[in-house]
Amino acid sequence: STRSINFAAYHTLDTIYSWMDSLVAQHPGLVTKEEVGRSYEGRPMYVLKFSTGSDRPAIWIDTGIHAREWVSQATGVWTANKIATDYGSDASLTSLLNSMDLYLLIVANPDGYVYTHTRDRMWRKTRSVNPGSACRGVDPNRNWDAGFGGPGASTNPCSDSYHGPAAHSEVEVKNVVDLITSHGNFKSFISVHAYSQLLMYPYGYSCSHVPDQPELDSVGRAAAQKLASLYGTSYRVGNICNIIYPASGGSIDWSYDAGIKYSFALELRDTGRYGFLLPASQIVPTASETWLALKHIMEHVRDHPY
Amino acid sequence: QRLFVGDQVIRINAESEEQIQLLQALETQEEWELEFWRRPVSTGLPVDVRVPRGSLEPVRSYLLAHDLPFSVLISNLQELLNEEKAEMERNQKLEL
Repeated sequence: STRSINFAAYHTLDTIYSWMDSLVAQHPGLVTKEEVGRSYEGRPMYVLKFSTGSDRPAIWIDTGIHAREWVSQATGVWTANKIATDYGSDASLTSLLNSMDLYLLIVANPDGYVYTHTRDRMWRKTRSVNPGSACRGVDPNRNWDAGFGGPGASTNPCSDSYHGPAAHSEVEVKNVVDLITSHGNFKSFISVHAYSQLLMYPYGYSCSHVPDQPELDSVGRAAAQKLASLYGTSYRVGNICNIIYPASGGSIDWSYDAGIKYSFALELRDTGRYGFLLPASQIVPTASETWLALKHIMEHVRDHPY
Repeated sequence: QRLFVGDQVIRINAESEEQIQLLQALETQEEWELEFWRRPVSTGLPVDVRVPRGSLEPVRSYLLAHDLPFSVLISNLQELLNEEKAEMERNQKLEL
């Protein structure tokens, strides 16, 4: 059976997971749904894998590691559908998927996402218990083994940027680390957040430039230009530390240090007045413009093997 | 379910390094239970902060006293959340 979904609406975790099955059913030769592990509260974490062959280098995209950034997860849903439906008709995407695999983790923090639907719409972190504290949760984007415990992360379990007791202590992070590590051939790692209109590359844990800074900056600026070509949305481009603030333990710093050169993070749009509460009517415009940036990055990855 | 009745989200555009430091001091002010959606970093970036209803008056006084220019992004957070929830419910019914 298949399920239609309104892309211009926010959805619960169950609806998203159920819709994933439909997408797989509609595109059996292209899309598979794989469980990459379970969350702290035991929810499955599903990644959509777009693949047309075996032993391919791969691109990683995750959306919504911060639970309340709903437009990220919604953009992930739209993007998955876009990839599946455009394969075979969009020549560039088709050539990309004929040479590389694409992994898309739409809900990177399922416990937090469910919590935003049921208890606290403004929840950002995971839901793990912190021994000795009444406060729960770890910021999953301060928990990676990349300058862990350094600047821009809190030691206080009650803080929204609490880094957790140890690097990769959060199972949601560990699941991704294990998949990326065991796969061993990811060439790009892209994390999607909201809402500050930024396109960033490493580092956040240090303000020094990474060796590939000129290339990453150039790719990022071109991607931001493509994004702006649709609705004029303006993005700032740069490394995390200089464009926002030092932030240790971030996912793309870890991926870069793990050898994945094309590591980027996006902060999707606000329309200036909503923050984490971007109206659902903005999902499709946001996803559409974001797609142009993602596509540019992915094409560059395809065309610049290393 | 946690409610945010009367909470506001305020945008502050700091114009100097001194004003950034004043806002950073606010970050450590636990009594007002502020939640920074965008932290004070530099004058080029706006600062967004959710202010619980009970802290609106002292926060506004603080901002005015230090000539920190601000505007209200969201005047009542719960109203926006109610609209979002109603829209989701309407959509779910349509899909079913």
